Amino acid sequence: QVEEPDHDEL
Amino acid sequence: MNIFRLVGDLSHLLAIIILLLKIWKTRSCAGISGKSQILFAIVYTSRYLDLPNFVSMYNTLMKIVFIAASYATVYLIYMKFKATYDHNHDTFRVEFLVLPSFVLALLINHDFTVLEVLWTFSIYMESVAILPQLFMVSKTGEAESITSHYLFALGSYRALYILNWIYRYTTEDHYDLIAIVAGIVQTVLYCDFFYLYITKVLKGKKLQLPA
Repeated sequence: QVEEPDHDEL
Repeated sequence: MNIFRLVGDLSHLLAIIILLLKIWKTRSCAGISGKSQILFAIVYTSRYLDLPNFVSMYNTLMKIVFIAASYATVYLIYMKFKATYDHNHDTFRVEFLVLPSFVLALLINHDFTVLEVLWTFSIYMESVAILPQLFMVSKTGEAESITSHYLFALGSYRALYILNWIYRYTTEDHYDLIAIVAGIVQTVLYCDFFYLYITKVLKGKKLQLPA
């Protein structure tokens, strides 16, 4: 399961 | 968070506020491309669908402000002050920006899920969303100084993000090539304007494009 890339930037 | 990204976000926020104030105070959206503002509303809508995923108070607050301000701007242009909207000069064919951005997002992304493809689409879309506005300025051959301040703040935001990405790569070994490549394209599109802004507007002259 590819971990969901987190987008912490606006 | 780092200083480059913080100043970048604040520059972005400043741009949005300058534009809203300009339209509200002058009760006119002359010289403003409604098409670019619609594209920005699409960008924030498709990018901030992850709003329920709490990252930080700052992150959530800024997302809400960007979404609300972009729709408010579109409302002011196409509803409240639509009599002052310059249809004749806002003629960029945005379908040539939206469709390729969407197709590219389907082809090149980090993860083929709805949220991730929409996030990627918003990244590609944002990099070219200013084109109708720059096109309109080149067609009218000039821009009010307040509009050029708006463009300078908006262009600076993504330029500062590039410094943020360099900083994050060197200190956290974190990078996102999709955002970086699109951010460089976006910033390059402003270069011509940056040159005119620094050589003219900062010297108190009006922004006149060579006809």
